[in-house]
Amino acid sequence: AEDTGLRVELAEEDDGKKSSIALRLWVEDPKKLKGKYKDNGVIEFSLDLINENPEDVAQEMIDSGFFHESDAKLLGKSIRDRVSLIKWKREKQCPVLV
Amino acid sequence: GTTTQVVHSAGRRFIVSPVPEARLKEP
Repeated sequence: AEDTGLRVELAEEDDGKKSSIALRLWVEDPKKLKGKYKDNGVIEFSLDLINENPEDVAQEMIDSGFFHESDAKLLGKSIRDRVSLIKWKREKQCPVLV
Repeated sequence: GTTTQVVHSAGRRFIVSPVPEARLKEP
């Protein structure tokens, strides 16, 4: 995935069955962000892989004051990339479930 | 700081904790 300056990782083991999964996100390179960034640390959250859009979660983070509006795309992309990877891994492991 | 903060937004819960040093040094 493209280096967005943001890192998104699994915050729990993926059993491949749950639709909602815990993720954690943090800023590795604040210089890549357009908006002013206040060091918040690691943000842990859960996301429904099937029913939720990564972009919506990104917007909620902005609304909560973690990031600036101008980084919405970057944030959404970072989460989406990780979600795609999780889905791809699930598909590889158990194509029937996905 | 070492505190963990919980922020609620539109039914979602964000748990915020400090970034461990080791994470920042990861390649």
